Parts: sequence; C-alpha cells; structure tokens
Amino acid sequence: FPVFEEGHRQDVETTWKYLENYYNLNKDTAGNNPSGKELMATKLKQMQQLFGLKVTGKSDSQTLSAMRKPRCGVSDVTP
Amino acid sequence: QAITYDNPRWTKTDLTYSILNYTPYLSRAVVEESFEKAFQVWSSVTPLTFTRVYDEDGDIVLAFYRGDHDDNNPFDGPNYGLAHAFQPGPGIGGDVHFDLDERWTDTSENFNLFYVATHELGHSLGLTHSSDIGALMFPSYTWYTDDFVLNQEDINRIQALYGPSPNPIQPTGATTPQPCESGLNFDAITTFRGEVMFFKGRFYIRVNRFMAEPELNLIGILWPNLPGKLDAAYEASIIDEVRFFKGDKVWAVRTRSVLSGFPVDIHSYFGFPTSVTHIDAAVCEEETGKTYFFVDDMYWRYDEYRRSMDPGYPKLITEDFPGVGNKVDDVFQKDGYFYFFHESNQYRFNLQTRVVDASRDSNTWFNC
Repeated sequence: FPVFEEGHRQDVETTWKYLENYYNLNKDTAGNNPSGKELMATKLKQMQQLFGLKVTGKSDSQTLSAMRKPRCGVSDVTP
Repeated sequence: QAITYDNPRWTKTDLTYSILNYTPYLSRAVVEESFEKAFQVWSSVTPLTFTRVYDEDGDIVLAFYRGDHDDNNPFDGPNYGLAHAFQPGPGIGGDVHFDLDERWTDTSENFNLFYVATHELGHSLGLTHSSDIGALMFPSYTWYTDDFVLNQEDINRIQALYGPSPNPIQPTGATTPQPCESGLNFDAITTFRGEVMFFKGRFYIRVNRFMAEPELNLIGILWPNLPGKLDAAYEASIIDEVRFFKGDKVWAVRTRSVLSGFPVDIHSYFGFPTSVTHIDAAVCEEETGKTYFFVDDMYWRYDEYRRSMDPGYPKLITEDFPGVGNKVDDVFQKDGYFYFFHESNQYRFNLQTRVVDASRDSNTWFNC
C-alpha cells in the first residue's frame, strides 16, 4: 500500500475498512480493475473532500483521526 | 411507491412509524420521547406528518440490533458505526437500525439518541450525507450541546424533496460560518499557544503559521463541555490557560481539558461587582500579566500575578484606547498590538504609541 506514509498495519486496515464500508472501495475494484494505488488515492481524496480535510490522497494523521470518529453507518457515496 | 433511483422520496406525506424494541440504557419513555422529538425536527420544516402505530409495522420501523442482523450491514460493537437507515421504500425502506452496543443517552454525553435518530431519519426521508460540518447530515457524530438547531443546509435539502412546511412562519436554520464571507463578526477571539482562534456559534476558526487554510471545526470537538455562542475568551499564557466567558460564568481550559471546578462566576473569581453580568472581550498583555476586560463602554484591569483587580477601575474605553470606539466585541494581542474587533471591523492598536494605526475588515486573518 504505497500511499501510506507510515505503513502501520493497523492504519492500513483502518483505512481499507473505512473506504470499503463508506466509499465502495471493494465494488469498484471488482468493476474496472484500475491499479490499487490509484483507486485507493482516489477514494481517500473523496473522503478527505467530504470531511473538509486536506485533499492529499494519503492516509495522514488527520485523515486517520477522522476515520476513527463515531459515525453513521450509511455510505457517503451511494444513495 | 414511485421512487426514483437518484432522488428517493416518499410520495405520501402522512407517514407512520413503529418502535420494535428498546435500548437497556434508557427508559422506554425516554426512547419514545427522543424519537418523537426527532420526527418533529423534520415535520416542522416540511409538510410531512409522522404518526406512531402499535399493532403493525410503520412505514419507518425503529429498532436496536447487535452485530450482524441480516441486512448486509453488521454493527461493530461500541463506537464507530452507531446506526444506519434505508432510503424511502416498501419493507425495510425507511427503517432505522441502532447499534444495541452503544451507550445511548439523552444528555450531551455519547451517544445522544435524539441526535442520531434525527440524522438517520434524514436518510429515511431520502437525504444523503453532507460535507457541511455544521449540518445534521454530516457523517460523523458531532452532537455536543442540547440547544439543537437544524442547519439551513439540511432544511434546504429536505424541502427540495418535500417542499416547505405549511407553517405560516418558516423556520430558519443555523448556518455554518464561512471564513471568507464579508461582514463576518465573532463571539470571541483568543490566542492559543501561538495560534489564533475565532469563535462563532458552536464553531471555531483556527489559524496558525503552518496551515495555509484556516481550520473550521466544532468547539465541542476540542472542548465538549464548553457552550456555544461564547461572549469572550483570553489566554493567560503565563499559566498556559485559556479562559472562556459566557454570561457571568468563566471556564478555564488547559490544552483540551476544562479545569476542574469550572465554570465559576466572574464575581467571585475576578472580583467583578454584581452589576457586571457579562464580559464583551478580554485580553491579557503578555509582557505585563495585566488582563483587560471590556464591558459595554468601560474596561477593568486585572493583575494575573496578584490575582486581583487593579484599583481605579473601571475606566472609559475611549479614554485609554482612542480610536477603537466605545464598544468592543473581541480583542487579542499579537506582537506589540491589541487587535480590537467590533461588528465586522478590526482596529490595530499600537501598545507603544497607544493609537490605532490600522483598521480593516474582520476576516483578514484567513488568507481569503
């Protein structure tokens, strides 16, 4: 997962799980097979945009802390 | 049901709801009251009505589940996923599921059931998430005070689906401050460990050298026990404390915690006469440890080292701070200046020459 600055396994899983739950990460992958790295960055940017975070495409500390906040279980991208 | 994929809404306005079960953390009455209040938030801004039914499933069924509960959206135990809901439609459509493992409350403590229910009902009525951090439909849990007001963005979006409320007086919602909007005024401003924080409603706008953009966020994210709509704030940097004022109360915080014993009243803490019922603005001059309190057209001076008011006060603001006017909304110190704010203007008062040497719009700190 090259987009991760710190490479912590826990961070990786938090990010992956969050994007899977709320940003359709899995379904899109199955769909049209872009490279994992680009897709991950695209999804992270979507999430950072909605949360008003700096749009870096990277799982920086602010993004991870937003991901750890209690939230609604409805996806952020599909109706 | 006539439901379109990208614009799901109910085609009838008289909706029903039923409650399938309860949380062990709250009495049945509190749960029912929380849900009733949540429905009222939406019925007050639309033509929709919500009637509770008992012997059958309502259009909207509210229920508490633990873990996997066969809807392809398992709950995950305490924290994180709190609840979810389904778009308008038959069967499970419109239903709201709450995580049974959460500690549900009816206070400002996590997690307030009314607030989460109101958010999820937004989904039940067809709304998606919002990127406005002040909106009810923002994805994260942002509840922290009990004077809940629906955000104008939420009202606009639900009325785009169902039209306005039949009430002759249309309710208006709270708005999230936009740092670069002109005419912006603030409730309070203070420095905070080298940064400057501007407070408005339940929000703060934070600027520091390392961030090109100002950060807009909810006060409650840093200090859950502080109220919104503050009156004044100042930093007593000699003891690494920031003090917030609202009415005749003062809170003291250090980093992210409100110090124990606060709030206290400003009369016993600072020695104000009882005739002083609020503080408009306050600033501590770092070099002298003297704190200036501005109240209406007068100001007091308090010595942080002696922890008592200096004699000979109050005095008229206009006497000693010429050029800032006779009323101050906010003030903070940066370098050798006091920056006074009144309505949407700010005045830079030179502490050496004791004159205003510049005035400009209030939002010049935000790189607009």
